[in-house]
Amino acid sequence: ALVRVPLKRVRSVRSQLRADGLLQEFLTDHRPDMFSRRYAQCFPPG
Amino acid sequence: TPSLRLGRYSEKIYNYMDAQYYGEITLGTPGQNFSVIFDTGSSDLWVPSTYCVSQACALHRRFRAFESSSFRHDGRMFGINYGSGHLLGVMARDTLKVGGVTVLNQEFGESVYEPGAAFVMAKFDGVLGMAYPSLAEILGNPFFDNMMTQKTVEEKVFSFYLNRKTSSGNPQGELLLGGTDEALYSGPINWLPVTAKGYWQIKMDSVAVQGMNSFCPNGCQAIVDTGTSLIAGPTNDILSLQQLIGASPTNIGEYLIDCVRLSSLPHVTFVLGGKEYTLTSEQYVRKEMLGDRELCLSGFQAVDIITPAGPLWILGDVFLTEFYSIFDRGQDRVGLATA
Repeated sequence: ALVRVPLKRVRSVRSQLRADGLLQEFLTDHRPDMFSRRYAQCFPPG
Repeated sequence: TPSLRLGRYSEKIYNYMDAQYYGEITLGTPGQNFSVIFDTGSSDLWVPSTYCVSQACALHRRFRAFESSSFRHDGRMFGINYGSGHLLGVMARDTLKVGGVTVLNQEFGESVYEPGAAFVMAKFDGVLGMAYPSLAEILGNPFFDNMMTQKTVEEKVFSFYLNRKTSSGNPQGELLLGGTDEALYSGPINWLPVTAKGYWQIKMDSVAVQGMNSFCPNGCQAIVDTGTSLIAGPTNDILSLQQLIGASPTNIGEYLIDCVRLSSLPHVTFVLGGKEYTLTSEQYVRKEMLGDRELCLSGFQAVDIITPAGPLWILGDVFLTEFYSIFDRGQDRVGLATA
């Protein structure tokens, strides 16, 4: 009766970005909330 | 800052930049495979759609509705805001298989727009939420609610075993639907009643550093969340906690610890239901290699989530790798035992 779902552990996105030297740039330039603010008028009300 | 609006959270609090554990599901007939985060901090299921042209979708498996004979069109739109990304899509229903168990007519979202870079590097395709229905953005029953309704599990319980030590012979992690496995934990289970049925929210008695009752002295609220990797708490408390463990801030908001000092750092104890859950520095510090240099990062993170019951603490993977967690929808309680 017990259903077993194996889970895999992988490096996080943050960890990958850090290893590639891209974390600071990502956090500075790719913040989705910046996108939301700039294009807020494009989204439907609500 | 996530805020409460008309009794609902206006924004999901998590970013999946730190998510580490995922598993496989199958959607449609014949089945199409996807890897998802099994997230007790949200209630929706979504995967990328074949119609999505965002960069993130191009790098992940996408659902092809026209190839599924069991697909049911819904047509309603949905949007989910996460801490570091948002997505838009359309809702659908189809047959879902998880670990060999079939759930019919599962509501889910087909994401058609995943802007920004948040999901581009993610190893997982989507997210499968396992919190209460009140947290769902997508109308309809969450996955485990459907399992209960369709009686595909005997017990209304699921549990998580998350292993931090990848080198051992044990599995890296396991989700058990319908019960627990005594081989994966030791000692008695400490049961904590759910205080608000949205997240898996429980009362925390206090947080102590090296035995000193430093934070949450009169009790506070915490959520048990497999969808975030760190332990989070109110900014003021976490900043003080970082000082107590000797963590220094970086210019991108992370906290570093001198790896040489690890053995001398204090224990941090969470008291839940009168029982102490102590993490040593080796357990609350995350180690990462940066070139040939080892980085030691604090496993604590400041996140302000204000609820009517007070600010929330989040017990994520840093906590859950040490303690086996059981989520009981039948009796609305969370169980913890030593993993």
